[in-house]
Amino acid sequence: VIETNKLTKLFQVGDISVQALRGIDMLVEEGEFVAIMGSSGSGKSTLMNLLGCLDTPTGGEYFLAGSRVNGLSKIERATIRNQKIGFVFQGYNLLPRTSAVENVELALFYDRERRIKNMRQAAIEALERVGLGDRMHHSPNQLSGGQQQRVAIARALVNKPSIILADEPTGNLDSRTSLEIISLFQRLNSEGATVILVTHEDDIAQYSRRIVKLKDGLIISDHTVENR
Amino acid sequence: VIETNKLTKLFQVGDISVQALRGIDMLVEEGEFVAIMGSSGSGKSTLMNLLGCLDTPTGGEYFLAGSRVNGLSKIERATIRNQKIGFVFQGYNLLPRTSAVENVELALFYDRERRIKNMRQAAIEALERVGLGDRMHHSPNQLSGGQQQRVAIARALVNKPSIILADEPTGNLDSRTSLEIISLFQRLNSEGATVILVTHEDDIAQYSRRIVKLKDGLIISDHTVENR
Ligand SMILES: Nc1ncnc2c1ncn2[C@@H]1O[C@H](COP(=O)(O)OP(=O)(O)OP(=O)(O)O)[C@@H](O)[C@H]1O
Ligand SMILES: Nc1ncnc2c1ncn2[C@@H]1O[C@H](COP(=O)(O)OP(=O)(O)OP(=O)(O)O)[C@@H](O)[C@H]1O
Ligand SMILES: [Mg+2]
Ligand SMILES: [Mg+2]
Repeated sequence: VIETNKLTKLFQVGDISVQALRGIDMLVEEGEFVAIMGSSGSGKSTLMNLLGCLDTPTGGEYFLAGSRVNGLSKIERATIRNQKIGFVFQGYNLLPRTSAVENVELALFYDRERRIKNMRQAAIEALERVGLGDRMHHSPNQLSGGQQQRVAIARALVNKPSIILADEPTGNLDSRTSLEIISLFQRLNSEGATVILVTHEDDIAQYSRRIVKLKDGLIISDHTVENR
Repeated sequence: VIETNKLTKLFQVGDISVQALRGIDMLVEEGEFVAIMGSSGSGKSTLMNLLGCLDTPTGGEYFLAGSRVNGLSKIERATIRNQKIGFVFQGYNLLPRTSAVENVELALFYDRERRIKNMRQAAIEALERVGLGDRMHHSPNQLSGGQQQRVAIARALVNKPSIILADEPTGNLDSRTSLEIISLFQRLNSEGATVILVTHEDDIAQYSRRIVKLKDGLIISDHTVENR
């Protein structure tokens, strides 16, 4: 369902070029559960942003569910994203003066097909699934770091996406809350969702079925997880 | 050097009250290395903000280096903070359209005593110590999550504070980079700094000498770390 071919991404900072991705060839079948690991600055978020259609590659090709994505317009990419992908941002990207439940509802609002009719109810349930049923009227600055992270997760999942891309979804969560979140991803995966999550914690990566490691913008290893 | 007495903090959200801290009694001697742990929402950041003089308690007392802090004005608290404390925020709090080196320099600029004369040089060295020597002119949105976290760390340390308060300083860092950061904290601790860091990772907490656990706004355990 996800196929990249020599994907590259170059950033320009003044007169310096940063080669964030140097040629990524990646193939993910529908229903897989993949963990992406690698050191800070190795290109994980850059790759996730390309896979999530939030950004366009400098070179190479990207096919999502069989159709070419690189080269699509901003509007076309946004439509695909809203229909197929649930994205958990490393920096959450919550609207600051908006309550948790409204932040989650917005994800349903942007789905042009409006497959889910009762948006408030769906948003409340999404927040309850991540343990925030009693925090729904708090705005981000009235929430702890891990609670903000969980609102971002609820927002990514409320539209029941077929592809879940999560960039460090447990970075600010204690072990027990992290396990609750990973179990939630596992359950959605067993129901058919393709899950790709970036993590720097081996314990979390062990819950996936395949680990892809990045280093300096290249894939250096790609293995199935043993003992599962 | 840090002493709290029945510290409480109440937040008001509409007509709901959130009792974030319910009476914290904590004593930290100069030169200690303490890890604070607890589940998401248990009150860790709230406690750190009180210890860092960024916020005032609803009740109880707080003594820093022998003098009472609760009851001081905003200006008085800011002065103490700039002179004695280096604070690493869970959400980094970097200035968005400002380069990494300028973000770090600002911490020196705000030190009224201007103990460090060559601010640019000190800022460059602080960034090199966290591995960002080649990213100093990038602004936060041109940096990876873990790089932004390291700029926040460099900014907290550049003024050579006697008290380091770090709220989840390795949450977005891979294992190797996390160890580099923790070794940096250990070195500063061996040079006399008091270090209190919030972490949800046991591996990181094992590098401290004492672990304080919070649950629902109360300290539930306070032990020295074995096997060190
Ligand atoms: N400004 C605020 N207004 C209202 N409630 C708040 C505010 N800040 C924090 N809270 C609430 O107080 C509780 C403690 O928050 P705190 O940020 O201290 O948690 P934490 O232990 O740091 O969690 P995490 O590990 O997720 O960062 C949380 O339940 C949170 O919802
Ligand atoms: N908008 C940008 N402009 C310039 N450079 C960028 C930009 N975004 C990322 N970079 C650089 O590209 C490299 C890869 O960044 P990326 O965010 O993908 O790393 P990452 O693997 O997600 O790291 P982390 O684990 O710290 O989140 C980094 O060295 C970073 O400095
Ligand atoms: Mg990243
Ligand atoms: Mg916190």
